[in-house]
Amino acid sequence: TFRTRNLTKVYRTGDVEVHALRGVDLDIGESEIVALLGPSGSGKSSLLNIIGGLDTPSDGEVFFRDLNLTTLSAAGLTRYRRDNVGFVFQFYNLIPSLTARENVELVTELAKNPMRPEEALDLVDLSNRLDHFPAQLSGGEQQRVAIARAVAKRPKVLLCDEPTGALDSETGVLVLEVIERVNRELGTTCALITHNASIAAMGDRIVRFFDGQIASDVRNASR
Amino acid sequence: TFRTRNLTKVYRTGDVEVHALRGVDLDIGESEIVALLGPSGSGKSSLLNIIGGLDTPSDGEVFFRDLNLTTLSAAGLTRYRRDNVGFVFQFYNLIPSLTARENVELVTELAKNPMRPEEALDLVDLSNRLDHFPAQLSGGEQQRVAIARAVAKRPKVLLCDEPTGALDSETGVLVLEVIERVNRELGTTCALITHNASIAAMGDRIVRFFDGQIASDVRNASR
Ligand SMILES: Nc1ncnc2c1ncn2[C@@H]1O[C@H](COP(=O)(O)OP(=O)(O)OP(=O)(O)O)[C@@H](O)[C@H]1O
Ligand SMILES: Nc1ncnc2c1ncn2[C@@H]1O[C@H](COP(=O)(O)OP(=O)(O)OP(=O)(O)O)[C@@H](O)[C@H]1O
Ligand SMILES: [Mg+2]
Ligand SMILES: [Mg+2]
Repeated sequence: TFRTRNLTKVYRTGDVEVHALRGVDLDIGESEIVALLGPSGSGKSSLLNIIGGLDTPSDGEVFFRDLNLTTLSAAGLTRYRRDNVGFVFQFYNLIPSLTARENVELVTELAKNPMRPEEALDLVDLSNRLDHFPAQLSGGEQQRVAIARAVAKRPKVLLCDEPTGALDSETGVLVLEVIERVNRELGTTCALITHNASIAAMGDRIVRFFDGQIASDVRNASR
Repeated sequence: TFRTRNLTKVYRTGDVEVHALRGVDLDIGESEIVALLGPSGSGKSSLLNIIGGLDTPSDGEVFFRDLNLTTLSAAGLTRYRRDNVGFVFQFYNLIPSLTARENVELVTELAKNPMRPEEALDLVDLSNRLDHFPAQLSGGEQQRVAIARAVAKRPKVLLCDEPTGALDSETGVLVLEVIERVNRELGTTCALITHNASIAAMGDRIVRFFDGQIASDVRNASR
């Protein structure tokens, strides 16, 4: 599904340069579940944002199937994201003035064959919070709305940045089951940034980042 | 340090009531480290916000030493927080228009005997990010700025909502050492909401929430 070659990302703040990605080559196959691990600041979110079409590299190439993302305009990237990618952000990015249900609806309205918002929120056990606004939800509940929003569009690709970071272990297991089901039933390719060992264990592969590069890429024998 | 009696919190949204805290009795002793655990939505952040003076209960009482927080005005609560409490929020709450250093400075300027901002940020290994704005920091880096900001004021009380949620295990250990040092050197009383087993293990006590009540309160034999 994805192929990156020499993917490089440099952030410039004033005259300081941060080399967030230093030539990353990563292949992700159709319907694979890949766990992305690594220390804080090692480049994981930067990589995910680029393959998700939310940001552009400073150098190198990234392909989604035959589509070279680096050749797309801003409008092209928006179309690519809308038609293919479900994204769970590290900071949830819910719209504060919309309820949980409306936040999911915003995304399903534009999708070709979406779940109903109520269905998606039920998968993450939030049927009793449909009309709450983000400020009226606990941290873990906000994270679950973000997950429901991403899976509701039945995307080809699910990119999750720390999907269980704010969740206790039981609720985290619930979310992992939702992700596994989407992968099994829809063939959704999943890339998940995590510090959670059980997410890492569910993946086909574990890719470790260090200081902007891939330090190791190990196939999970048990899957 | 803290004593709550029948602490109750009901949120009303329209005609729906959420009973977030259902009569909580909790005592926290001077210089104790207490870990607060429990499922998503079980009331942990609600409890922490009330003892931290960020919110008020619907019923019941909460004392900080001899001070009854429920008798304070908004201005009184602000003074209480400023003079006594370092708070690490579940969503970091950094000011987007200020750099890492300035975010910490904002808090140390008002404190009686603070660390220098650079010192606090060095404790959490962010000396090379002093002039970055929150949007230019990774998730874990933002969380670490929030921690530096809370400990820099050398508070009597440190209240942390998921202080290592966005951190890999090594960086998480670094943060735990910062918290332990503040507790050991300053006698700071610490209450930490966490899903992280190593934080729970470092506490004097482990208090478990379930559906707005305390389900168990266990002293940690090893400490
Ligand atoms: N401002 C609010 N208005 C309405 N309901 C609220 C509000 N804040 C929280 N709640 C509800 O109160 C319950 C307890 O919330 P709280 O944030 O204390 O849980 P928590 O234990 O911190 O959860 P998490 O582990 O997910 O952060 C949740 O079910 C939430 O939906
Ligand atoms: N917009 C930006 N401007 C400047 N520097 C940035 C920006 N975004 C990220 N960085 C820097 O790039 C590095 C990599 O950031 P990235 O968010 O990819 O890390 P990460 O692996 O996701 O970390 P975490 O586990 O803490 O979320 C970090 O050191 C960060 O300070
Ligand atoms: Mg990140
Ligand atoms: Mg919470």
